[in-house]
Amino acid sequence: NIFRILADLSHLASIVILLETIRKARQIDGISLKTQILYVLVFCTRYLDLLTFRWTSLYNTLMKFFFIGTSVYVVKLMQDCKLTNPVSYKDMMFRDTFQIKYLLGPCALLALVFNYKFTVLELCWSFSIWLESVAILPQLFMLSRSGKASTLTTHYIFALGLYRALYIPNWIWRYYSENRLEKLSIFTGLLQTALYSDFFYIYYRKVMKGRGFELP
Amino acid sequence: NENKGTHDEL
Repeated sequence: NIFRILADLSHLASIVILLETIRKARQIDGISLKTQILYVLVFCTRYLDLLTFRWTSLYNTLMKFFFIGTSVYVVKLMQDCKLTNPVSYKDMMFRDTFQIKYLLGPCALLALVFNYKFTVLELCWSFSIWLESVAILPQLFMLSRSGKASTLTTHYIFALGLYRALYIPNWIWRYYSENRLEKLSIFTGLLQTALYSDFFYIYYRKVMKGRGFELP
Repeated sequence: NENKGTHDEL
């Protein structure tokens, strides 16, 4: 359906914006390495089913490889910055201070409690879906500490947030058309979108009106 | 629900 396609396109767009930002500007100011590492973990645990060869579709499989590949590549590009632009790297590390153990621990616990089956694959899937819902927190924390961000960084966060928000009408659509109700995805999707809501509001008020992102 | 555990979304 249209919402799901738009959501996936928005997710793709967010990654392209991020890669272009890092490659062109050769700096990583305002981008959280911790959030990017969490995404590597999210995609690697979510798409373990690639190893079972029970593929849904070519589209699905290609997208999975793309998300794993690009998330690893982003982390590598950011690590490279240690040598190519040490000032920018140091500045990023100085601001990227969110303690991710407070996300990893609870997500692992939630995965043990809420899952569809008590198998390695399903537990990893559930862990990834919980972790994805909060993976943006180090990035948002960094943003709130510095109080402002480059326009490209805010476009990246917006596209990334929009992707999960668009999955919500997709789930409503699928409930009516296929009688499909995936409670875990829906709950974590709502949680994820809620975490972005404050950002969305400021993005709408400032960036979309061409005023640049600055926190009140 | 029959759809449980069939992860066809990204």
